[in-house]
Amino acid sequence: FGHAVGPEDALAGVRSCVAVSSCKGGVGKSTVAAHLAHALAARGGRVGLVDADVMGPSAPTVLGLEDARVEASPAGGGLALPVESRGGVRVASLGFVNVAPSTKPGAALRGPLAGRVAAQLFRMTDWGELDYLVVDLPPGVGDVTLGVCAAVAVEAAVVVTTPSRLARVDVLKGLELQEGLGVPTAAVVENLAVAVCPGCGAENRPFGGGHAAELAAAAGVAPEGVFRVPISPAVAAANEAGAVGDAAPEPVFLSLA
Amino acid sequence: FGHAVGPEDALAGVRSCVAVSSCKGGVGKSTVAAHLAHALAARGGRVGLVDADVMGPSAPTVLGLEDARVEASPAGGGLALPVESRGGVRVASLGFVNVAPSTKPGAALRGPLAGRVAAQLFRMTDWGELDYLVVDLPPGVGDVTLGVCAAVAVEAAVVVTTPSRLARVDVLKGLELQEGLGVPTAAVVENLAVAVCPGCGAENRPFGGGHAAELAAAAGVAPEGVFRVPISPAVAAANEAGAVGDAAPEPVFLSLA
Ligand SMILES: Nc1ncnc2c1ncn2[C@@H]1O[C@H](COP(=O)(O)OP(=O)(O)O)[C@@H](O)[C@H]1O
Ligand SMILES: Nc1ncnc2c1ncn2[C@@H]1O[C@H](COP(=O)(O)OP(=O)(O)O)[C@@H](O)[C@H]1O
Ligand SMILES: [Zn+2]
Repeated sequence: FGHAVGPEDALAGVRSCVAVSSCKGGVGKSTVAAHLAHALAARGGRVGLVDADVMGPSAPTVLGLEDARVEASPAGGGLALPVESRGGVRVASLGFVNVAPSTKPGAALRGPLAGRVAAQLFRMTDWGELDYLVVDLPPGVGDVTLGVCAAVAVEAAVVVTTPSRLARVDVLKGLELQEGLGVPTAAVVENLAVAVCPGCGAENRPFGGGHAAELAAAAGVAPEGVFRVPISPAVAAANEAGAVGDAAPEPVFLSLA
Repeated sequence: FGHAVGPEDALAGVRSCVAVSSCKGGVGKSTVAAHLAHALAARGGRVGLVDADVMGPSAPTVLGLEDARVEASPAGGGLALPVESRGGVRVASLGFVNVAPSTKPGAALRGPLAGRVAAQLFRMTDWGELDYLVVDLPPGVGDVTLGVCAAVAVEAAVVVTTPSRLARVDVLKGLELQEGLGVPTAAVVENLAVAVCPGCGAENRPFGGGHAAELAAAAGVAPEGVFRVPISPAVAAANEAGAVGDAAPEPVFLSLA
């Protein structure tokens, strides 16, 4: 791909940027971001993924890239090359930056410093030509989200929730703050909604009834923009094994793409 | 109960303080804190609960106290009375503080301000005599955790995780930071480990194999200090209905208490 010459044009070749967000932790935001990026790549797009969850980067774990390290871009300018996943997605994560074990990334990152570090993941990476740049935001709308919005024009967000009322409260609040930043919602993902028993095939909803339609209405998203991802042993196994992107994408992530 | 006269002795009657923490969001920290507090109360203790997750307070939701509002303590001094749950636990949460709907609690709280607000939940509440004060910390070790440790002597922490490798990375890091604050770990809770099919009784582990023994070893906790909480429809239903503390506690929370 063509090389940028410095931070001011690192993002010049990026056509569109999509954030994956949620004001509630543990709903599956990193999972949706990594699987969505690989579904977009499987459909032929040139895709990047920024793991902006600087306090707890998880892209290296789900992509089986824990040992990867960042290398300098051949074009210089202080830029680094993104790490390429086996599924063909270019990834930037604080997890790839070699820090001494006792001061793991995110240990000391609070407030505005975390926002500046996240912005650097965008500007200091030599992305080249990309159709999509998918951004996995940390939970909440804090300093990192503000730093990201200052670094790049985020066209739209995919908001992830679970069926629980505990998630509903946080996610609806997050929507207000996100709209205040001028980022429209393109899709709503209700994750971990239904579990299918591997023994007898019975379905049950361990985490409650759901509020995806309410969330979509609040975000101005049409019903076709709501995607439901079941509790899937295949998704969990791919995450645990660091094998996201190795097999064909789950159908729901292809339709989300 | 006996009344404090001002912020400097609001905590005078509190015998011991236990934090419930995790560096990974969505593992069930608020669930464990609320159920543990009510198990301690069911055994006859005088118990308080501080919902220090100022960005996303959930105690009012799981306790069915969304409409409760804080009242001033009859003894004055600017202190507020805690809200009493039906299960007999005294609760302080930002969710009880009446703010205009569009500026929900936590919307503007970032960095050191969040730490100061959390500290106020301790000092501005007239706790009276308590055997235990259970604190639900926000995910991570940030400004709020520092604010809490500055406001009260936290004797020990209960660290919550799930079987997933994604949680393992964050929770082990959190342990290092917590030990740096001088807070020992009293117990490890592995939550959402096993799902039992309501149809045929088959067990499966949707979120991976587990690392509770490794976490306990890293935290210096004996094997008896590890508690496993299954994916429990009763726990989820109590959370969703705001009915935590109305029925007898689940056995695992009694043994944790
Ligand atoms: N659809 C799914 N099916 C099964 N497990 C899932 C699914 N989505 C997420 N998980 C698991 O749930 C946990 C939380 O997901 P994660 O992506 O880390 O959430 P977040 O980024 O919102 O904190 C992880 O252990 C992940 O493997
Ligand atoms: N043991 C359990 N069985 C069933 N559902 C649970 C259990 N523990 C937590 N949950 C559900 O999981 C979700 C996350 O729990 P929560 O306590 O909000 O986590 P955290 O405080 O770590 O963000 C909630 O919807 C809650 O009802
Ligand atoms: Zn079954």
